[in-house]
Amino acid sequence: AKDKFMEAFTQARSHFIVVFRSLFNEEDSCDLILSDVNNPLEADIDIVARPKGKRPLSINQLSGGEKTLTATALLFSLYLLKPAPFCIFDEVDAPLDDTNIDKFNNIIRKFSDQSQFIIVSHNKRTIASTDIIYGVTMVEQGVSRVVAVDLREVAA
Amino acid sequence: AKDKFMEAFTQARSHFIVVFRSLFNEEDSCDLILSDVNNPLEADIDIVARPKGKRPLSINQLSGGEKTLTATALLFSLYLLKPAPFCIFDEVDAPLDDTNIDKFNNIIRKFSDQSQFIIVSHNKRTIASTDIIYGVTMVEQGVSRVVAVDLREVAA
Amino acid sequence: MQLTRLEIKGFKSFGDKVTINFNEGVTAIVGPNGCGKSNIIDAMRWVLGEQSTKALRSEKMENIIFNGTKNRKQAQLAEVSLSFDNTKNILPTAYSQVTVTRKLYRNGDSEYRLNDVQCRLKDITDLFLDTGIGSDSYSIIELKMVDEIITNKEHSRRSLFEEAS
Amino acid sequence: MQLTRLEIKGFKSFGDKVTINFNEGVTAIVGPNGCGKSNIIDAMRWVLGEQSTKALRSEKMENIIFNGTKNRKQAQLAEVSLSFDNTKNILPTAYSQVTVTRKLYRNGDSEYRLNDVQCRLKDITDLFLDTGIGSDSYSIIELKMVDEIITNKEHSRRSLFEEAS
Ligand SMILES: Nc1ncnc2c1ncn2[C@@H]1O[C@H](COP(=O)(O)OP(=O)(O)OP(=O)(O)O)[C@@H](O)[C@H]1O
Ligand SMILES: Nc1ncnc2c1ncn2[C@@H]1O[C@H](COP(=O)(O)OP(=O)(O)OP(=O)(O)O)[C@@H](O)[C@H]1O
Ligand SMILES: [Mg+2]
Ligand SMILES: [Mg+2]
Repeated sequence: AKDKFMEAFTQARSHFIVVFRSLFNEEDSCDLILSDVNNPLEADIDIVARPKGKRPLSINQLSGGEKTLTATALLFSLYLLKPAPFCIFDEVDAPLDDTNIDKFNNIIRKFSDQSQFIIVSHNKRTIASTDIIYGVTMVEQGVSRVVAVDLREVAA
Repeated sequence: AKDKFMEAFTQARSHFIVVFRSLFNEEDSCDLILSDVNNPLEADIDIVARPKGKRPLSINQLSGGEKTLTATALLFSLYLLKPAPFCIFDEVDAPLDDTNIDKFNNIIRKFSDQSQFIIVSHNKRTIASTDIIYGVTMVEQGVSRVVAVDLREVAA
Repeated sequence: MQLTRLEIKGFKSFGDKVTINFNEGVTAIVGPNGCGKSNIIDAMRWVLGEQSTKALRSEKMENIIFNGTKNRKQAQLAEVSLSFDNTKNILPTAYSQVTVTRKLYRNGDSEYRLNDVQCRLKDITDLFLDTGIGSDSYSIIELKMVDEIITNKEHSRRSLFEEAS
Repeated sequence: MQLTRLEIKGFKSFGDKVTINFNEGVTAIVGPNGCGKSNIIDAMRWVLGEQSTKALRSEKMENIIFNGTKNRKQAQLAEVSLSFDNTKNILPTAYSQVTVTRKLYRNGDSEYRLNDVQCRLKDITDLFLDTGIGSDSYSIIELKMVDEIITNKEHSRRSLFEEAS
């Protein structure tokens, strides 16, 4: 069990470095570190994230958007370890600026030939990057209905 | 002390009803209730929020945007009790749809002749509704600088 | 394995039956605050076996049944069905189409069905074991989870790793 | 009482001195993720007496001093000054212009100043008592606070009410 975990951890770590660099910059440094290498099944998994030449003393110091991208990089590195058939994101793009929304949606686009992605969002850039849109409405108070939406109407 | 609190509570409650209805709809019901009227200094303050004819069993059941507007209504009702000279909002509009962003910014506009408001936001509608814009940048990696921004550049 | 269809009736704000067909690629779910987008996600969690009322934003499980409005009576039954195309046989079953159904009656009775044959909750969670889907998976992501990963709340990072290993 | 000016040097990402002039009405602070917007808000909390490292996203108070980058040495001192126009005499002081300054040296020394005269932290927090400003106030709002109000975490609603009464 210890070996199995270490093998998974090592792979996830190398995925994390690749995904982190595609969400931030190619020269940024980051890492996943076991707090106790001799006790992998109990140790904490520490995240080192250093976007754009910064040297944060902990990831807690990062901004809202930087934390969101870092956590997303970790989740995608686990996804690459064992791809789920579908992934759902509920308004995860809310803290992101336009540039990072594009990076976020590009990485989803990249993985979308392997899995289905369902994205809940209020953001027009995000919505415009998807293949099909379902609109949820409450024409009758308190009762939800769903309609397929024409992308050209959304862009208007 | 008990009377002082009850007086403040009664006023805050009536403010809450007015503000809630301006953020939601005029006919929506809401309330602030002391869990134990005989023990006002210890009792919990319960929030009842029923936007648009809904009958949520608790405010926990409300959506992300509805919770944000409800909490904002509570904060503004406390503000009306004792107006602070300035109020700061850090990306509080992130969960809101366009219609609610307009309502949110309109209520800030309404109170802005009494207090200064400082709004951190990524949302173009919000930014366009403000009087002056400061842009924060990191031209040199990891070092923040601030510049006044021309609104016409932001709209471009 | 692909999602093909989701049917929701009597669950949260779905007073009327709603059907969503899923295609390949990236699907957006949009709409104003409070219209029911997260409720759709909750319906998917629930039909896949979510038992945490906290994860479903509810004080007790009965609260996920449509509660009625000023103009409508509450529902007596919440029912969600999620259908998959299993032609790659990722799910450990002979069927090429798999439909998972969960029902909750207001009197507390529960029902689980696999391709319309009654089964136990365990049969449903066993089906999705090791696929990356299921109520603790890393495949349903919201901002609260971002915060839990960053603060490592209750060893969330470890449980995600173990889910994926 | 109006904010007139904020000066930040050596605090968090402000390696160089930054001055922001405030006017009446609604001011927006904009910019890409991680550029320093919330750090400006943190600077205002800190100069008004915030002592919670958690509220400042830091493990210890020393971490709020500019930490340097690949190309710059770390700072030895963090200094923030916030100036007010007090012509309505809302603040209990004779001065019509009030400037509050807070300094933290990397060796741990602290300094507080009121109109450039050294004072104690208590003198600063006393000044803002009952104005609705101060480190526990309802006048600095972020999404985390929305969540605390909705879940009533640690009686947050009561402490807000008491702050406003
Ligand atoms: N059992 C129930 N019966 C009826 N309505 C319910 C029930 N449970 C939740 N709701 C309603 O569903 C609404 C919330 O829906 P949901 O969380 O899906 O919104 P949303 O579309 O995600 O909005 P947002 O964009 O703000 O996140 C609430 O107004 C709530 O009252
Ligand atoms: N002591 C410090 N020295 C140097 N840099 C620091 C220090 N403390 C924080 N930072 C940096 O400041 C950045 C965060 O800034 P801030 O939280 O203000 O961003 P923001 O503009 O609010 O972004 P967002 O839109 O994502 O919320 C982080 O990248 C962090 O590394
Ligand atoms: Mg939602
Ligand atoms: Mg921020």
